[in-house]
Amino acid sequence: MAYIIAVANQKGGVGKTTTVVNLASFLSLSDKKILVIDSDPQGNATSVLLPEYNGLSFYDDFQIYETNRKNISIGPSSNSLIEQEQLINRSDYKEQTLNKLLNPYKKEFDYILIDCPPSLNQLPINAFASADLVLIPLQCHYYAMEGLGQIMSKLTDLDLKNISPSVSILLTMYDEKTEFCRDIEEEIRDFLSDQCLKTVIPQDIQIAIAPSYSKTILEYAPLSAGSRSYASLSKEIING
Amino acid sequence: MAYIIAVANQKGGVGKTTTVVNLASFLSLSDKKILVIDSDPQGNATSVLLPEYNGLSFYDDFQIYETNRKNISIGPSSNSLIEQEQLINRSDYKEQTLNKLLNPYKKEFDYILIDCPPSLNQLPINAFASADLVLIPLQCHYYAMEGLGQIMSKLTDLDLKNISPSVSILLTMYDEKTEFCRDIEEEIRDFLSDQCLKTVIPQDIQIAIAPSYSKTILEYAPLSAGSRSYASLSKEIING
Ligand SMILES: Nc1ncnc2c1ncn2[C@@H]1O[C@H](COP(=O)(O)OP(=O)(O)OP(=O)(O)O)[C@@H](O)[C@H]1O
Ligand SMILES: Nc1ncnc2c1ncn2[C@@H]1O[C@H](COP(=O)(O)OP(=O)(O)OP(=O)(O)O)[C@@H](O)[C@H]1O
Ligand SMILES: [Mg+2]
Ligand SMILES: [Mg+2]
Repeated sequence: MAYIIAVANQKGGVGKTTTVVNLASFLSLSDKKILVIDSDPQGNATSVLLPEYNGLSFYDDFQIYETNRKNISIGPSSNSLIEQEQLINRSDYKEQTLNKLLNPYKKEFDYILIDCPPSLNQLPINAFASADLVLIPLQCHYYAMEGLGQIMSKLTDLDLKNISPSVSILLTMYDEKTEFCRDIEEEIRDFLSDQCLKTVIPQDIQIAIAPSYSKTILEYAPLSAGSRSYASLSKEIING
Repeated sequence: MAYIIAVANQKGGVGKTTTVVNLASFLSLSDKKILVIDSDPQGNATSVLLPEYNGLSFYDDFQIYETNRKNISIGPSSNSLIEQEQLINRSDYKEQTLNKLLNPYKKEFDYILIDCPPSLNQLPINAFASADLVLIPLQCHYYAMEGLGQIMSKLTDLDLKNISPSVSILLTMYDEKTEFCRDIEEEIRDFLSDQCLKTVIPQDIQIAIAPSYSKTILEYAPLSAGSRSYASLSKEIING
């Protein structure tokens, strides 16, 4: 059965899509079959993994597509996800909608990675209800730290509905030259030591340039600090 | 009558809150009375301008509060904004809800700045319907560029409902040492020359540190490149 990871944080621009795309790329190297679900109406993961795609979203027609990368398939996003989120709010299954749609695929894949939009509305909640693990990318900045409490308390609320994925925190865009970043890392490791992953993703402009060539960091700059950090993340995830 | 600016972009982490807080700070220096409306459930603008606030959102009780900064008042955010967005979807006024709530305040203030969450749902749409200007902070990165088309086409759709604010683009987190950033700036200025503001906000870690002391960039590092760029933005806005 697939191990399902929801990559989520309502704080915007913290590296959710970057983590889904690059983690999928390294996991697929160890001969694991990966399904990426793009639950973000922005469709950034779809634009890198399935460039030129202009069809329906996974929530519309339950279809997945092979990509030109071995072992990686995708359930794509589309603009219709904004309306879909309203429909899910009023459907019978509500937060279990995505989980039901994924059932036919759970035996076929080793990992399912779900990219979430920057909110705590129905699309991320559906991802939490499907997930074994919620991976929270956390930028070492003040506003991002503030938001951590909100997503953690939402996950506590969902526990009452028997939605209880485990939670890991991934420090992203880490700039070790900045005292500010080092202080935040120390604070996180003190408070949430067992949930904070050992791997830290550094600030690396190569990571930001790669998607403009529809490439993962491994394909664009395999020896970069960014690439090596996502390689180590994939090992940490595989080893559980 | 107040000039109303919605600061919006569904792409996350591009500097929306940073722009609202720091533009409000510089506009208030030129003896303009400023009202900030925090339409983001994250409440980042509220945490800097009204630290320790723990009450209802502006959408709940229509209340505004003076801050400890001369000439700046705020209609705060709260977690209830997530539910409020669902209620607005089903209300009679729909996208005109915020505009009606602002009516009692339009004579009292020179500028009203609305911070938006990273989406194209009802909260940002309400801000567009209230605004004279939609200011789109744009990070010079690939995913952010991709998103520009989505918000521009949403604004074109709203034009049919007589919601027609003007639009300006503000380049943020600009790193002139990166060829990647320079290329994106050139592309934007070619395609959207009349909408792209002259002021460019540089990447400046002081901007990211200031909110951890509940300070604006002017208060934290007045001589920094970040501070000077927001000063020039306020002049560009005042001079229209
Ligand atoms: N470690 C890093 N170093 C440098 N740039 C990065 C890094 N990680 C991500 N980026 C860049 O920062 C921007 C934000 O990252 P990304 O879009 O993955 O975040 P997100 O959380 O998915 O955003 P959203 O909330 O809009 O979905 C992107 O332009 C991305 O290329
Ligand atoms: N010019 C800049 N240089 C360096 N850091 C910046 C700059 N502008 C903003 N930041 C920092 O980058 C992060 C993202 O900015 P901010 O939170 O203002 O974006 P946002 O668009 O409001 O995000 P969201 O989509 O989550 O609402 C914050 O931690 C902020 O302090
Ligand atoms: Mg994303
Ligand atoms: Mg914000």
